[in-house]
Amino acid sequence: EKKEHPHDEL
Amino acid sequence: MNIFRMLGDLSHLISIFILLHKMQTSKSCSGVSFKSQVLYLVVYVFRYLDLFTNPFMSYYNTLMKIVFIASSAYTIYLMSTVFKPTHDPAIDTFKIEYLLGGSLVMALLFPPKWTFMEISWAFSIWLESVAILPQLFMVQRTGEAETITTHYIFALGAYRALYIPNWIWRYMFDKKAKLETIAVVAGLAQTLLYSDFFYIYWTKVMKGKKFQLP
Repeated sequence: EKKEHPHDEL
Repeated sequence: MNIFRMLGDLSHLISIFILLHKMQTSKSCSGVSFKSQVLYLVVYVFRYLDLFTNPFMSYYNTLMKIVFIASSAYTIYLMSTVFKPTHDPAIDTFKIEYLLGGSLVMALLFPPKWTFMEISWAFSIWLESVAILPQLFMVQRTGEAETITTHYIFALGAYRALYIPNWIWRYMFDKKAKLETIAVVAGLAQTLLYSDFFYIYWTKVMKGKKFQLP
């Protein structure tokens, strides 16, 4: 779960 | 990861290579907007601050972020030192203060969260959507552009344009994906800004003609 780091795109 | 996002990132990488290749082979940065390049560096620095704070996401993610920041800084280094004599500030006159100010206002009004990191992320997304304007303005002023420069602008624009089908894909198939409204709206706006350029690129450059404004 990566809820706290939503910006996974570049 | 899906095919559109991969092609988008690849397109971004290709644009960087085209620009550096153009400058190295012609020993000149004529036709390239220094102001747009500065804006892109600001974009990447503010967006990828999470390189130092966030836990590790993936090698791909980290590597690409470093490549984007480093290549952007290198481009500016080249343009402000080695190739400086070939840059003509007299035709690179777009007022970037408005772009910086507008992006900051948008970021402050609608941040995903009220934290420095999230505001700077939003700022970078808005700024990226308009960062090409000084470059397009320069092309408009001169009325034409070298073919290699148009390839660069096209590849850079295709990067965000390809993110649009990527978002549709993620919305439909990626259950864990959280669509980011700011990125989608800014991405659509950015692609719209490019649309006129895309049209001329498609109808002229792809048919072997010179990029010339009607």
